[in-house]
Amino acid sequence: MTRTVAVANQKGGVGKTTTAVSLAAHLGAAGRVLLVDMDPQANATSSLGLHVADGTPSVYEVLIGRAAMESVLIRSGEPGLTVAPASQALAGAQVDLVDTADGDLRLRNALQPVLGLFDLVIIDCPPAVGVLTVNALAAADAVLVPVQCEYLALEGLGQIMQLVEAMRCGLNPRLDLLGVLPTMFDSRTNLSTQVVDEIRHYFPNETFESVVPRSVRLSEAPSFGKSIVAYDAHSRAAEAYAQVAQEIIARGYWR
Amino acid sequence: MTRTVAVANQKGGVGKTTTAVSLAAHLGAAGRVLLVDMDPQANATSSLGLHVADGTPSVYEVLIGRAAMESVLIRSGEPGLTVAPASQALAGAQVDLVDTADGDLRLRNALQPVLGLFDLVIIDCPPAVGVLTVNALAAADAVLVPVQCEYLALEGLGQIMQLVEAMRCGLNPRLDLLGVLPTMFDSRTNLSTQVVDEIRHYFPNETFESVVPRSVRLSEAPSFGKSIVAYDAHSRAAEAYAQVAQEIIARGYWR
Ligand SMILES: Nc1ncnc2c1ncn2[C@@H]1O[C@H](COP(=O)(O)OP(=O)(O)OP(=O)(O)O)[C@@H](O)[C@H]1O
Ligand SMILES: Nc1ncnc2c1ncn2[C@@H]1O[C@H](COP(=O)(O)OP(=O)(O)OP(=O)(O)O)[C@@H](O)[C@H]1O
Ligand SMILES: [Mg+2]
Ligand SMILES: [Mg+2]
Repeated sequence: MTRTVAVANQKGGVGKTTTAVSLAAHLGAAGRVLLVDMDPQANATSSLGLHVADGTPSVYEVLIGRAAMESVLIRSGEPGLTVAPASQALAGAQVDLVDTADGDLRLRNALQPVLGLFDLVIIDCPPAVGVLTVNALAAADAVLVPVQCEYLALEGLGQIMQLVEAMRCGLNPRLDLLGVLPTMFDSRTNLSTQVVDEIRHYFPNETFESVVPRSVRLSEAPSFGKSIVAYDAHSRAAEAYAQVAQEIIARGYWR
Repeated sequence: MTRTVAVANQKGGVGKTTTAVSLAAHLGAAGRVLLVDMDPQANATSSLGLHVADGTPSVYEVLIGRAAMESVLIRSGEPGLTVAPASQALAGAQVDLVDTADGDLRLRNALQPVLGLFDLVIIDCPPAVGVLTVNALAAADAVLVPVQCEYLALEGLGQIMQLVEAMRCGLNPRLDLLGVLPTMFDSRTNLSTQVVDEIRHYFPNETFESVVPRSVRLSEAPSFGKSIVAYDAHSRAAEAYAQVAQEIIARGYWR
């Protein structure tokens, strides 16, 4: 059974998109992966050099019921990786879906018919706890929470965990915590080490072994429309995400 | 006449809170400043060591009309700086305000009675273009847009500018662009320099002279509940924000 993993954290700039794109590219090289961009910023879409022209349906049209998921899928330039792209129209979803009966389940229902085409689905979420993130968590089997090795990001961990707990008690009782992933670790600062220690203290069984280092190669890659795997496969950052991908496979979320 | 400045950018993690808190602290040392936290993460509130206990009214209660702005104000520990604190309840504002007639003007109307108590009001916004950011832009005389020196942040600049333009054509024709502020500049990478060059190219008259360097002191300060001014006034980062504060004064937004 094809699994779905949401990459979520309401704290901004913690590496959600970078993590979703990097893992999707690594795992796509080993099979068929769908990356769903649920962020109106459409950073996952543009990080792979893709762009939705005005008038072309994308995830927004799927959520409001005007297009089927399969009809909006586009191939990325990287092996095994297909994208359900976002556009800025997605910013309107909050208002459109708020008074509907199944507004929180639109993504889960839309993904059903295409799950069989893939070995894994990864969803990139916006930095908020609104209807788009709720849709992603309702559709997911598990959630991966990237946490920047900074104090404010650590502080925000409680909020995303509250949302995960609320989803478990309501829309999605089977939602697992795949893990908390420390990102942008800077070995030169004490702060990074302190934050990782705190994360491991609060989430002893759910923190990834691997830590993603701060690396300018990761922030350069999107400007070339490539994942880190296509841009610089032998970089420390690519190696770190390869290890994370291995941990995901070891935890039974692949195929 | 007391001015109001919103610090906004839908891109996450670009330094909105750090900029709002640092400027409020610098300018508070020279007069009376109100810092309004409009982010459900309440990072500006906690960065100053403040916390809203359950059941205590804060900005959320002001927006839904259950409390007057003056009644929720709290003194920070730093000279001249008062805070209108946020709480997680603010995450519910989107749903509460969406069908009301004046939902977008709640903050502007709530601030009117207290403007005379201050020399400047600074509003920290969440990483989204929803009702909270719209309220902040409707209440503001000008908007300051921090932009991390990274490719994805540069790409997102168009979206916040579209929102500013839309506000000018609708709810707030007097909304100025106070400026675009490059943040987290890392002199060791080419990417930072390229991004600053691009920003100055697109916004020649509206980009701050000063650039805020990447500095671990800025990310340490919130863990002590202090602004950079109180935590390490002689750091490069504090000096950079002092220069930004001077530019704001020179542009006529003080007193
Ligand atoms: N490990 C890393 N080292 C250096 N830079 C990184 C790393 N991970 C991400 N970045 C860069 O940091 C910025 C923030 O990362 P990213 O956009 O992936 O975060 P996000 O959580 O998706 O942000 P948002 O909240 O806006 O969706 C981007 O410019 C990205 O290129
Ligand atoms: N110039 C800087 N150098 C180093 N770290 C910084 C700098 N400015 C901010 N930071 C750190 O980077 C992280 C992101 O900054 P901040 O939280 O201020 O951004 P934000 O735009 O308010 O984020 P959000 O979108 O979640 O509201 C924080 O951990 C902060 O401490
Ligand atoms: Mg993102
Ligand atoms: Mg913030």
